[in-house]
Amino acid sequence: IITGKEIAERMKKVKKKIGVLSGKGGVGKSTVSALLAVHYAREGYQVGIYDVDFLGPSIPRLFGIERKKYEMILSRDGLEPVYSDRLGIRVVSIQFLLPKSETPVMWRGVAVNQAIRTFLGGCSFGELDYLIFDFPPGTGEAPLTVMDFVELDGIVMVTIPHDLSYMVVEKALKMAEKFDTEIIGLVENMSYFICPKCGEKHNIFLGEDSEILAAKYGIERVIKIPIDLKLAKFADRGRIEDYGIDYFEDFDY
Amino acid sequence: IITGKEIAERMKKVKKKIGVLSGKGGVGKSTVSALLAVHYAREGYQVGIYDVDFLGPSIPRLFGIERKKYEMILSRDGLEPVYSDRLGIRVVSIQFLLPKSETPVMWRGVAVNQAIRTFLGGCSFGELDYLIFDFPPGTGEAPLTVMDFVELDGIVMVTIPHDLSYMVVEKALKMAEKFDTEIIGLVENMSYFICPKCGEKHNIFLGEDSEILAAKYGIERVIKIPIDLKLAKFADRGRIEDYGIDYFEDFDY
Ligand SMILES: Nc1ncnc2c1ncn2[C@@H]1O[C@H](COP(=O)(O)OP(=O)(O)O)[C@@H](O)[C@H]1O
Ligand SMILES: Nc1ncnc2c1ncn2[C@@H]1O[C@H](COP(=O)(O)OP(=O)(O)O)[C@@H](O)[C@H]1O
Ligand SMILES: [Zn+2]
Repeated sequence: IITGKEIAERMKKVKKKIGVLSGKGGVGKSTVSALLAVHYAREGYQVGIYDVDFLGPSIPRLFGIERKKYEMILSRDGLEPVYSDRLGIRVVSIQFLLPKSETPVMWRGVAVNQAIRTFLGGCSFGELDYLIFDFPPGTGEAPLTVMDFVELDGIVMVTIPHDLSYMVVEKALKMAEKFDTEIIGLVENMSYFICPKCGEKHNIFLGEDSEILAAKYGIERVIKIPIDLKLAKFADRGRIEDYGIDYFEDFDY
Repeated sequence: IITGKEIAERMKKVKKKIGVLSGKGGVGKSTVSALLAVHYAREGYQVGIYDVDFLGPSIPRLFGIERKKYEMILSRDGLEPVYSDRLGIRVVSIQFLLPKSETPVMWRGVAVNQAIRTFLGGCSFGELDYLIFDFPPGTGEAPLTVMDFVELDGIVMVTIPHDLSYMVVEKALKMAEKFDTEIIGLVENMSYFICPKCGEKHNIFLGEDSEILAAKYGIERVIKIPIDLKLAKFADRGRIEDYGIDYFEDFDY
């Protein structure tokens, strides 16, 4: 059984722990988590991603490393993460441990919480500058389980224009407060579209203005990512590390 | 208490009953339900919409008639639907009966099923050519409750490219089979984007091809609707009846 002490020992070696949250599924949270990790890795930092989204793990797929499951071996230091091909990002995901045909929707409640702890305390993340937690969608159990054991340095909230609301951001803020951490950035994904042919930018105005919301709640950073068909292709083909545009270029954290 | 007999009596006066389903929320199902109703109304048919989405009713808002709640009066024929401003579409929605501040998320299980039956048997829809059922997202309880009492003539399935999958369509097909009805159309919403400036069409290829899926499952009609920023504006402002483009123009049902 993994103790809080073991987890604390592991987390001591990680300089910054960032949780990525969303109000609901399908807003691009996993894609954003991966982009953030790639951003830091390209700056030369040691980066890890903990894919906490047990019911819908997508990090291995984004990096094209699902087949590397046999690399998640048990060494005397613990469970070794799988390294991404290009940037050596350390990836930990339940997907690596599942038999091919089994979908994680088999997992429920207690089992998931146990597994989350096991990974936190049992994985040999090593020395890291940044560890990105890709949480399941929503502000439910899993983030709480992690935050019980890990002091996150900050939370990045991912939304899409249609879902941008006071309610969703307030919920995330309460959670951040409850765990003595802060929302370090608001990502408005699929916020505009740039025509590949004529270069015209088309804003997608639906719901609240992310910058007004951020200002109201003292969230210092707003990152707007367009509906990017090329990004979707790279993501779909497991080549997120090769994607040329760094949407977190001006993210100063 | 509303009996199955009462419901059958009401439904006898409705020529075609069409259910609109989606695999999950946020794919534009309500918007599509409204567009379908507007399509028929513009062709001169008598149309009704039954907003069965009790936890997230959006039909009154799409038609800009939330304030007409006091028009949903109880006559000797039953509960009168509210007529839309421009096309006289008959709208029935739990939203008309809720106190302003109450969000329907208060409702649970049994209460919802009771309410669904009450509306089905208690609303005086009158003689209609088409009655559109805007179901809650997913293939859960509510559609089943309705289909227990109403013989739907057909189901329209709404998806977005990212969610288009065999699993989701198969689930809908099983449901249709179970209730002895068929999927009369597959709507792939947000399937492409037309640049308002240069007119270039950009396809959003993610997940399965809707036409291949439809062919595989014998679904005769595929309707592709683009990400349409102008439509989103009209929808947002409750002016769906004024929106000029009829995406169901070639829908031959
Ligand atoms: N900015 C974007 N532009 C285009 N496609 C995107 C964008 N962000 C995410 N996607 C696509 O949308 C889908 C959902 O993204 P994902 O990261 O899995 O969402 P979530 O983790 O919130 O469920 C994926 O197919 C992904 O490639
Ligand atoms: N084709 C489209 N283009 C642009 N916006 C759309 C389109 N379809 C739906 N929307 C917008 O997306 C949001 C979700 O649509 P909605 O019909 O409420 O979805 P659902 O009923 O599936 O939850 C709304 O803001 C709506 O105006
Ligand atoms: Zn253009």
